[in-house]
Amino acid sequence: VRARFKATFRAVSEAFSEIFPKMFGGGQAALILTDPEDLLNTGVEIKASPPGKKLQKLSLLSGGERALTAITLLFAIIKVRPVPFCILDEVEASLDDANVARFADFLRAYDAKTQFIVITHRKGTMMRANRLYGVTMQESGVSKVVSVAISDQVSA
Amino acid sequence: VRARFKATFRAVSEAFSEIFPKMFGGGQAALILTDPEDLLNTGVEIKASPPGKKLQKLSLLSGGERALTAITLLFAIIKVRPVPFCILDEVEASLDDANVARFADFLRAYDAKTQFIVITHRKGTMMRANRLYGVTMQESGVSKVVSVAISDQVSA
Amino acid sequence: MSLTSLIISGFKSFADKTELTFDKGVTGIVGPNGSGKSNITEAVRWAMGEQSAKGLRGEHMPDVIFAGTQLRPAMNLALVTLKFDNQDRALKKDADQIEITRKIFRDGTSEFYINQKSCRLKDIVSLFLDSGIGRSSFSIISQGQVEEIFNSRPEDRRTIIEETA
Amino acid sequence: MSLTSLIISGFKSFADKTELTFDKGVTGIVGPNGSGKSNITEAVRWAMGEQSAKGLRGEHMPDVIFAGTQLRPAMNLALVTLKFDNQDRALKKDADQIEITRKIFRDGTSEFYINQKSCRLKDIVSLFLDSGIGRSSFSIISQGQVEEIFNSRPEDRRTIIEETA
Ligand SMILES: Nc1ncnc2c1ncn2[C@@H]1O[C@H](COP(=O)(O)OP(=O)(O)OP(=O)(O)O)[C@@H](O)[C@H]1O
Ligand SMILES: Nc1ncnc2c1ncn2[C@@H]1O[C@H](COP(=O)(O)OP(=O)(O)OP(=O)(O)O)[C@@H](O)[C@H]1O
Ligand SMILES: [Mg+2]
Ligand SMILES: [Mg+2]
Repeated sequence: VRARFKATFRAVSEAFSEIFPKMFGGGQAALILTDPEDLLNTGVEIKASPPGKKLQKLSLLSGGERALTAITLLFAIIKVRPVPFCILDEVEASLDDANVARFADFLRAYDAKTQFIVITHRKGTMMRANRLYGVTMQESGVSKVVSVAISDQVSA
Repeated sequence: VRARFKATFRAVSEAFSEIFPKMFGGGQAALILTDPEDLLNTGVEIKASPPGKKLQKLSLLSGGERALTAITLLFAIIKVRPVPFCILDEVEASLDDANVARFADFLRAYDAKTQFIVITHRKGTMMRANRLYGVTMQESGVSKVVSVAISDQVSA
Repeated sequence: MSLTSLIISGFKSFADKTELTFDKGVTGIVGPNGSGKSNITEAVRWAMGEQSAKGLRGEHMPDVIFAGTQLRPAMNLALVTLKFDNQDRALKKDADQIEITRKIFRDGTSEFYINQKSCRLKDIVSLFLDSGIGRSSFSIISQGQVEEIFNSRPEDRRTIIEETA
Repeated sequence: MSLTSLIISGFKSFADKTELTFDKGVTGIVGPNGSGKSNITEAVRWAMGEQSAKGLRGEHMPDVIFAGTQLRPAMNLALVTLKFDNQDRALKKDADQIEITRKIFRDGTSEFYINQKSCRLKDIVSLFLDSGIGRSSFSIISQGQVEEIFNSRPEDRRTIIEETA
């Protein structure tokens, strides 16, 4: 059990440190064991410094930096333990346009075997999708779904 | 005390019911006393139905509908008890572009005596501001503020 | 394994039967506030066995049934079907195609089906759990939940690592 | 009464002295993630008497002092000044202009000034409280807090109405 935890932790933390600079366009991050001597009870700390910034407490990060760090950790976990599909409901709401573009590039470049279903109102994400479904309520209170051409939605 | 609570409640609930259709482009909402017979202990319920929708539990509203209803209640409160300035930090993150436009129109049409300071990354809000400050970190980790021309920022 | 389609009928704002088909890569879902996008996310979670009505923004499970509008009456049944391509046997069931259906009636009774054969909720839950896409996996991130991963304390985060193993 | 300017020096990412002047109507503040926008909101809350370091995303109050970068050393002092036009005497002090300054030093000591005269934190807090723009007013909505107004239970919401009276 301890060996397996150690191996999984190493894999997730390596993925986290590798993906972070891709998401942020630089910077560095790591997962740290609070008590490496006690693998059965140790906690896991998250360290993150966005590009050009010194390492600081996670709580001092901005709203967008926190969201993007959480997204990075999610991707590190599914890299180590792939899921067949992943549904993301407006996870990039607090990202600025540059970070949205990097996030969506990362999704688009991901192994096509993993299906991403991304609910979004950000143009940067929409334009990097393979296809779009539009949800509308032409009749009040009743949802209807139609296929949408990406070019139409992005220029809307 | 009971008379004052009753008068304040009436004023806030009237403002809430009046502002809601302006924010949502229709629909209706109300504040309801849970126990009108006991003004000293009664709670306050929030009822809201966006345009074309039947009244339902507040919890079933969408992310954007909840945010806009909360914003509406905030404006009802400051209508009854004006504040000299109001700082809003990314309150419209989950609103779609149509709702952002109504929200920002409402701010712009507000009594100019109340100063609004709005932190935003939404173009709809930016273009309705009277002036913009841009915050940047040209030197890593060090914030700097400059005045920004609205036309430049919106076409960025 | 891959998700091939989702059928929603009578679930929340989806009064009319709606089918979404999914392919490889990135599928975006867009639309105005309140149009029903997160209801789609919840339809998938519900069909996979979500047990908490509060987790679906309701008070009681029948709250997921279409409640009616000024033009349409409430419905008495909510149904969601998920279809999977299972040729790689990632789901521990010996079938190339797997279809999960969950129904709830206004009186609170429920029905569950795997490949059109009646079963219990726990059969659906364990099918996904055994295949690693159950509750604790990161296959569904709901609206407003992306930072949940930080709200856990360091001791709880080790559980995330353990479950990833 | 109106807010005329905000001066920030050594507070969080504002290593260099920065002045923002405010006018009537709507002032927008824009910029990339992490550039310092919410730090501006927190500078105002801190100068008005915010007592909780956690409420400013830190652990201890000296966490608000510029911590340094690879190119610059940490600073030893954070200072924020708020200037108000008080001709309508909305702030209960007999002065046309009111200037509030708060300082904190690396060793944790603090200084407070109203119109350049040394005072205690509680003098600043009560100045705003007596004028209705204190803690319970809705004059500052922080990032991620807009739905807080819903998270209160019906019994607690009556307090919001009472304080509005
Ligand atoms: N049982 C039900 N019957 C009918 N309508 C329902 C039911 N439950 C929820 N709804 C409606 O569904 C709508 C919410 O849908 P949803 O949360 O999917 O919106 P959304 O597209 O995700 O919006 P946003 O962009 O704001 O997040 C609400 O207007 C709500 O009234
Ligand atoms: N004491 C400090 N010294 C130096 N930098 C600090 C200090 N405290 C916080 N910061 C930095 O300030 C930045 C956060 O700023 P802020 O929260 O104002 O960003 P923001 O512009 O609101 O971003 P977002 O759009 O993502 O909300 C972080 O990168 C953080 O490292
Ligand atoms: Mg939603
Ligand atoms: Mg911010």
